[in-house]
Amino acid sequence: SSSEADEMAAALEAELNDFM
Amino acid sequence: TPSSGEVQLTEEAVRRYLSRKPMTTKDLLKKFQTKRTGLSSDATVNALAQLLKRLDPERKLIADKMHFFLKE
Repeated sequence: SSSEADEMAAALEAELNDFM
Repeated sequence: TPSSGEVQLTEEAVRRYLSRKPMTTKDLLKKFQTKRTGLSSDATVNALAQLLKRLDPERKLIADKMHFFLKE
């Protein structure tokens, strides 16, 4: 489900925040 | 090789996708959906974050969205 992908993408970007 | 539909979240797989075209975190997550890898969503996020930090891909803003890619 895309909402799951959205949530995971937000979590992933939070993990990568200094990296982004 | 994984059976049909099953994928493995490996550095090699991520490297292959990013060498092919710039992808957002969401694009990558769609390639490694939890139901296809058998990983939990937390495990998928953590693994993908570690792999991306290790690969240290190029970044590019496309349509105001950050994309990762690897030059050949």
